[in-house]
Amino acid sequence: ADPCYDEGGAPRGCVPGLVNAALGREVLASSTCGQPATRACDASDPLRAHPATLLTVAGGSASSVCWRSDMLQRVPLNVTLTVALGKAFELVFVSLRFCSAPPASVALLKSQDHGRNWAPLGFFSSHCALDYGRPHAPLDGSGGPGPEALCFPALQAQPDGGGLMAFSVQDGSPPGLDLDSSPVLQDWVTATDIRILLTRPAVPGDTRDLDAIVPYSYSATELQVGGRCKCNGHASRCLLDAQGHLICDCRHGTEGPDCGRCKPFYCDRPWQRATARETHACLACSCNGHARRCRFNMELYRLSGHRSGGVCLNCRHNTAGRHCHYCQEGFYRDPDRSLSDRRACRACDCHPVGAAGKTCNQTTGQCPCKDGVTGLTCNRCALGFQQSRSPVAPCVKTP
Amino acid sequence: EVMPTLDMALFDWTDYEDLKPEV
Repeated sequence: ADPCYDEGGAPRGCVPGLVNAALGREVLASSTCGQPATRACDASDPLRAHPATLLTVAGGSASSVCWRSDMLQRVPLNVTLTVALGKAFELVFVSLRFCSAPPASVALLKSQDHGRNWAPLGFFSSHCALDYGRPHAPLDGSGGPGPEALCFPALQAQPDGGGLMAFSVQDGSPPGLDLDSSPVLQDWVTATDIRILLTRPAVPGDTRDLDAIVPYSYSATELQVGGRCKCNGHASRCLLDAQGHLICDCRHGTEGPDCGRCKPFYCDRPWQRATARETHACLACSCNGHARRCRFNMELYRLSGHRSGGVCLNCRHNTAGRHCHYCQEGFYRDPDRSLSDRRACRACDCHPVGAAGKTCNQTTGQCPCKDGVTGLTCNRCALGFQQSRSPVAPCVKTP
Repeated sequence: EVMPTLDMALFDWTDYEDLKPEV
């Protein structure tokens, strides 16, 4: 059963399941220990390496080996972890487990354009104003009228010496916003890449003071990016295409990596995201089987009461009109054939001498006859007339 | 009564050469 259609075959909104979008993805760390090798870390020795791949490997939580940065001895002590999700996801949460005391300041960023631009999702710091120029988030987690990156209290060390950064996209998003109906919230949760900025280690003293710093390294494991592959309500799963790119398995006449547009022939109404109440499936143009392409016309769509705006292009089989629903000039509808029949339109075949033109009545097929001429194609003289030798007046009254 | 179809061979195109249909 396809979750995007009900038992009767009618389309309905569908979304991919919640997954860890970072699982198996490459993590780029700005600093990783072991190059050059030290006694504790050697990137070339699998038994003593602490690569960033450990952050997103399956079963990472069970591993006792963590990613570890180089020993940082100079200010600034910034280290970034960046993971490309491969396509747009709608985030639910981001978490990172630290193997040592969690940093005193962490910034969480997202990109929606595969790493070209970055925007903050949230911050964790004991000194929000100092580190990020922001006030501390209200205790109830609420922010302004729209979603915004809030600065939350610093991550706390756990009894085992580690710590957990757990960020929910609801943090920073005002309650009551509905993903279906809020484009602002849809934008807020959408990301193609996640970046975690570790900006201040959990060491005593002022980390802006060079002399106060003791060598320090960040250490973490199990980066999780919980979210749903973004398909705008038009797919229930994502797949790898022939080039290895992650794409939505689009339904409802949609296409694109995120099902973000209508397929070429499915443009009878504008593309819209599916909601719980309305599927907004893209509809095929109504061309009676005589056209393969169509375009959307907003003016016609408005005039139709938001029902149909598709205009068929290149109507074949001698048909014409917005829906290829009538015959081209010089052809008429054969009443014995259905409108979708390839031979629904017959040539007028008006007589070159008896007819006054080449265009017949599109319904009856009657050609316009010269005086005294009769017949569907104007090929006979009427009663009381006889053929003359003049092609201008082919039939004259019988004397 | 059904009249015969127009006989193209009977028409005189002398003065209407430009109107003569291609056969």
